[in-house]
Amino acid sequence: STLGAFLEHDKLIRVVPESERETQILRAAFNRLKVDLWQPSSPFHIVEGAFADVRVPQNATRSLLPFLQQANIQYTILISDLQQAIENQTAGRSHRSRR
Amino acid sequence: SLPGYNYEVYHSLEEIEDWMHYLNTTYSDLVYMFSVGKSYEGRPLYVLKLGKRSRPYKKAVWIDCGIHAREWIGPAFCQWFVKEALQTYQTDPDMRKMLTQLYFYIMPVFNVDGYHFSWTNDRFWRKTRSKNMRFHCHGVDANRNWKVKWCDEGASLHPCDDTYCGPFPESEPEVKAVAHFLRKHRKQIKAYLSFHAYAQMLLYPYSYKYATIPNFNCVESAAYNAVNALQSAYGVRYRYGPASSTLYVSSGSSMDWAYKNGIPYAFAFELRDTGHFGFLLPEMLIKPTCTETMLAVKNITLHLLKKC
Repeated sequence: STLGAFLEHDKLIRVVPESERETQILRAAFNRLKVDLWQPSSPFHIVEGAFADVRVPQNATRSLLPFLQQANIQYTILISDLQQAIENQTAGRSHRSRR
Repeated sequence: SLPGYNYEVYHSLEEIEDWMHYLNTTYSDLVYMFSVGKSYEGRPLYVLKLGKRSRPYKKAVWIDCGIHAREWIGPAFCQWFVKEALQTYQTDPDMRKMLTQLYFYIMPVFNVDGYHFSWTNDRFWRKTRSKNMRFHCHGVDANRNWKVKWCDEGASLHPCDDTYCGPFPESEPEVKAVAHFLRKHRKQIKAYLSFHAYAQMLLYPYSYKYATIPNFNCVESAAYNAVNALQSAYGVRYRYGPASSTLYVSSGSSMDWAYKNGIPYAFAFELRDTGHFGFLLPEMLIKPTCTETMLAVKNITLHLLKKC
């Protein structure tokens, strides 16, 4: 990919902390793992009841997702393959140029 | 404008700069291109001054896009705004009024180094590309580096964090250059609009504290009418309100700085979407996103021309 960032199987997940306990767990985990937080812009801003979108590199998937499951913190996968999503973002262009 | 220039795709920094040069040459009666300085890596910081030179002194609106590199829909909107202005100036009475009575300073890409890096190295890069002497991380959050409650709540002192406020206020050449320009023209500039993504929000001061701005009624009504105009296009809802309570508390932001420096209407748009695509908003959504946002920006601009 021209973008260089090798994102095969990186995922975007969404978590919505449902208690102060979950909020603290997520802040600590995301601070420690230095994940790429898309929304909000820093772990400091994660608050109960508001969603947090985080890019999880493939190597962290195997640790973070089981960690969330053990902590009984629900999450949804918004984008399961970020590399594919990057290509899809400009897919129209290649389609248009083919035309 | 530029023959064959496609406003429904994302463009690299080089393409956007070529586009600006072309407009500067071709529409010299409505467009004037200048640079407010140089980026950390030495790139020019181009601004387009848009408007009819109808009288010696005119109020102005400042619009910047691309403070955060990965938020590509921002620069796409700045280009869309210029296209719409040039294409509808003759036919749309509102646009004609806007360009006759006002100047628009449009900065399509504020964080040129970061934007270039997001095209060539890391699609999800956010910050500038300045080097930190003590740590092996690059960049400062250009929306935490302004001299307003600098590096207080909602910003980080750690150079590797995405919300790093920098070693000192206006440490980033890009921030320093724009702050200097806005300070110099603050009597002329009546509105500051900054375009970010994603959350579908229209925010106004304060970011750095939970408090009500003195001209709340005028700003609130402008925001209310703007999000309704936006929603009239495709039914997309934008939340609106003070940034601190609508999004989160953050210090050192350009919007708060502009407001503190005397610009009475300061807004930050968080464009589409709310997370389905996030920063990867597909090109097929550029048109609806920019079309609806145009309605909001025109609404705010026409509000400016009336007395509040």
